[in-house]
Amino acid sequence: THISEIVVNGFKSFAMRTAVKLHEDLTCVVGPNGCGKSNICDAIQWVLGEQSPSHVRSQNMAEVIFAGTAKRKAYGLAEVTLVLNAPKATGSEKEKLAITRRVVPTGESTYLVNDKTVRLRDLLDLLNSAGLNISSYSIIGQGRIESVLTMRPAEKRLLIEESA
Amino acid sequence: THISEIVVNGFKSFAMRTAVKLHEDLTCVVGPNGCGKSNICDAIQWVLGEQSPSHVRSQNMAEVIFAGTAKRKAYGLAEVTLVLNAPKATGSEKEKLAITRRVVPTGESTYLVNDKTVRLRDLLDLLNSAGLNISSYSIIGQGRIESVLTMRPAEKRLLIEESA
Amino acid sequence: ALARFTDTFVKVNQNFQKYFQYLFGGGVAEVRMMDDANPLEAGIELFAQPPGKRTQHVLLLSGGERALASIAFLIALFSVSPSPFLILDEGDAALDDANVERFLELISRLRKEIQVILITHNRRTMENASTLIGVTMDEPGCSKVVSLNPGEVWEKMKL
Amino acid sequence: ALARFTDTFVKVNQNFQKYFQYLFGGGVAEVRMMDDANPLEAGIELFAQPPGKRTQHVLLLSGGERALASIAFLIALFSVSPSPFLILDEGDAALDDANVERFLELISRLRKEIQVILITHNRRTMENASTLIGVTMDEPGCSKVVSLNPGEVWEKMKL
Ligand SMILES: Nc1ncnc2c1ncn2[C@@H]1O[C@H](COP(=O)(O)OP(=O)(O)OP(=O)(O)O)[C@@H](O)[C@H]1O
Ligand SMILES: Nc1ncnc2c1ncn2[C@@H]1O[C@H](COP(=O)(O)OP(=O)(O)OP(=O)(O)O)[C@@H](O)[C@H]1O
Ligand SMILES: [Mg+2]
Ligand SMILES: [Mg+2]
Repeated sequence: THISEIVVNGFKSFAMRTAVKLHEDLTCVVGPNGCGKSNICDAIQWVLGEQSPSHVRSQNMAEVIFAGTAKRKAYGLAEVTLVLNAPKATGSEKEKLAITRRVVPTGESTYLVNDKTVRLRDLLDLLNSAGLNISSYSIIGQGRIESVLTMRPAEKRLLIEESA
Repeated sequence: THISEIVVNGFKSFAMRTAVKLHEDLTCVVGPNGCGKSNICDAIQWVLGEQSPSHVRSQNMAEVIFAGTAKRKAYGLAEVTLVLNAPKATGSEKEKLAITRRVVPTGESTYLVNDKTVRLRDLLDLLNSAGLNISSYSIIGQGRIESVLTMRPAEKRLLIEESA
Repeated sequence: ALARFTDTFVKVNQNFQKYFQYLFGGGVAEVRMMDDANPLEAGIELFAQPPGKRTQHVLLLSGGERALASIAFLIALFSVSPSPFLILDEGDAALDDANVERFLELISRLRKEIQVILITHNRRTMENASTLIGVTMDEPGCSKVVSLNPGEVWEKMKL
Repeated sequence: ALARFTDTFVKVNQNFQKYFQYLFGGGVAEVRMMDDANPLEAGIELFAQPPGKRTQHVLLLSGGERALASIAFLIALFSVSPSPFLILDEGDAALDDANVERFLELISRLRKEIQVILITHNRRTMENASTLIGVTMDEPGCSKVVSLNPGEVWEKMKL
């Protein structure tokens, strides 16, 4: 299983619909300071159901919507789609799984799997059953590499329990 | 006024007496990870009277004493001397000002100015009167570059009051 | 539940040691229970001994050593409970050149098993990528993405 | 006391704007009182608008932009109340190559007025030094210091 591409539209600094194709082994994302690299990281964390705004560097969930620039007005919607190549439950062929999340200025999110609206709980169940155990340490944000060391002993224990 | 050299002996990873000569305009300190660069920064912060162990990355003040390696035993004393070239209060010649701090395993420090023992309060008065206004932002530790941004509004105000 | 936790704990500890030695070229790393008498509740802490140095709590290591120790612990968790991908945002920032090479060796093993995405400013790291994604802001405030060949990075990206 | 604070506040604000524009090649930076009605007590906050982007609280900037904004604010404080030296421990770690050059231009101005000590892994930064100090641990756990010429850095330091 791997992410084949991520499509961002109106999410943070991605005013225009942008598709980022990823390689199944090693992809590097490069660019000058402030160009939007960490926003891609936030987008992946967000589309997978992240509920805490601070984990995507925002004060509230509506803040992920493109807020405008000197030349463009703010948008009313942010949408991210993650396309996963997951082995079919039934065999060896691969199937594409498209997970989408949208948010409006009220902060309310909607989730879709292959264009069908689902509840967040359904999405998380699906990810788990498809063997997509996305743990809390799958995405390590900028400056957070040492976060596993600075956790309290009880939190470190939870990491081990999570992987049990 | 500038620091002409710093002499460390038994401070953190500096088991042997080491003199670091600094240039009066730009000095760069380089070396592999874990070799002792940030320990030099801690030594300067410490000799200038730092009272909080966490500001020199320690749990208590005795922890700055060389704690031994696989081959060497721990020491019983740490000593740092900062040699400053300060303009004489009376004129244009430069005078050398040597500030020394020692600590023993009990955590008790002694301070010396040009080899004469002084109290911490005397040292701080001297630094101030010699125009050595060492502000809280003269030494920015590793990973702390953003600390001025993450301070609370009241703390940022203090920075401005300090420089008034 | 206890048997499973203990089993996982032992495996994470073994792998933490393995990856730490790989990254530091030796030394010892250990995951310790804070209270052996109470394995069901006790918190855990990480200790490390870089080659030739003494054992200490990981937070007393230098900046670069802490980044390497974190990477060793993270990969140890992954080896016990694999997730489909790992995304590291400038995880190589604090490393010197020699440690970047060791980090990249570890990544080149990991990428055979899972998908890895690295955000980086380090040239050596970029050179290892199968796919290189450049992000630019030709129009200020609006991000765009271009697919790059490693050779193009320097002209196109104004890095 | 109020007159002195206000005077300093205005100067820091002006210099923050000046150094921010220098480092970002434009844009606007501002120190704001959180409560104009109460200048004796009010806390302060920093806002920034990189060129072509919108104005926002400095904590919403990217990693590299935050490092640059901090440097601008620090130097603004220095310009109002000069201290004899500034020590930065890997302050350039989050910066891309173009921003390292701008940072070094600012440092080359500052070094004319005060003593600057930079701990760095960045080759460009090292090349600017008047004195280059190498720290090594030939014996594991014991630091030693050597004075280096810029050319010697790569052989001697195994960087
Ligand atoms: N009291 C002590 N006695 C002996 N060694 C110590 C003591 N305190 C710290 N150290 C050692 O000093 C080393 C760290 O040095 P320091 O933080 O200066 O490294 P650095 O050169 O800044 O590395 P980096 O580039 O990774 O930031 C650690 O390995 C630590 O174990
Ligand atoms: N909702 C939003 N609308 C528009 N722009 C936004 C929004 N949220 C964040 N941004 C902008 O995105 C930019 C930051 O992008 P990001 O943090 O991804 O940069 P980066 O490429 O990771 O840079 P660095 O190399 O410095 O870490 C900031 O300049 C910020 O203003
Ligand atoms: Mg970033
Ligand atoms: Mg350091």
